[in-house]
Amino acid sequence: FSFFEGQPRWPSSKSKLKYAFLPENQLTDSVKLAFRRAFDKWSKVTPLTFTEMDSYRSADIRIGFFVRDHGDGNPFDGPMKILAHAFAPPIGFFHLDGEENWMVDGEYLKEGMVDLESVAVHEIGHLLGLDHSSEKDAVMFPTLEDGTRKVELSRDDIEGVQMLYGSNPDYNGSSTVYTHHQENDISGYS
Amino acid sequence: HFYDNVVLTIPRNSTWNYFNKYLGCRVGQKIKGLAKIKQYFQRFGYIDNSLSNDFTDEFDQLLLSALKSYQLNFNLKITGEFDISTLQNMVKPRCGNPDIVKKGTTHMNYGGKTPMDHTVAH
Repeated sequence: FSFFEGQPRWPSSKSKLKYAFLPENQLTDSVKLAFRRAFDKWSKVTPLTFTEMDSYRSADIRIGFFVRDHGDGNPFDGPMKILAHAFAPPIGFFHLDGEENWMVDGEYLKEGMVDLESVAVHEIGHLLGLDHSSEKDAVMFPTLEDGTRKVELSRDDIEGVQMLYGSNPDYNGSSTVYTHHQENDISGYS
Repeated sequence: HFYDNVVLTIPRNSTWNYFNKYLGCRVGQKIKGLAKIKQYFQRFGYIDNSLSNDFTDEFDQLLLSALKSYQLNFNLKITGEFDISTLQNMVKPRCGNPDIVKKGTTHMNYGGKTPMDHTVAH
């Protein structure tokens, strides 16, 4: 794991973080639920909690789908390539490429589709202060092969975020620590 | 575009074929399109952002340094060449956040142990 320059993190007074979706996106409940599940991954291992709120402008974490140039200097590029980006704390911007084919709630991923929850778990890591990891099994590894689902935090991810925020008192240290991803490689391992 | 259990297949071959021409490319060679690869590396922090993105198509020391840093960060064999593993990694969809935030220095590859900086000279 690694941290952003200067190890920014949410202050201890901000352990109950509020997130909101860009109203113009008009996201369905199933899409919002994918984000909910992603936030839960991180709250299980830290003292942080995440609650959805309606007011986009006053939320700590602002989630939106955008297309191409959307004004933050990091334009999206259409299907595949760059999927999303998020800012270090306490900025809280979480942007996703609106031109991807997002799989919201399904087990049958194919080439050309991107698992929304997997990307959400990764970007929330950035929002909390984690930068990219070289550990291939970590959710903070920078690439996500299309047709791949990787939603469980690895030990590397957990150690990193717990260095910033400490552990959730209810976290037993083992129940969520495993890596699950369906990658296709030439050896046939899945 | 949101899908629930819908099968959709967009072949990745076209992307792979585009990158395939760089296979085995090494220092001193000149291949059309390498300037784009340098822009890719600059986008993700492997080439200093303060440099103009008006790059040449030559495999120069700038590209070599960027490539080696990339291979280090992704736990690839550091060959300094565009081998298959490196090219296959580069065509994968990815997060838009850069991998290197400080000139010439990566914090990304700790190897899961001591948080030490790995510095790669330009």
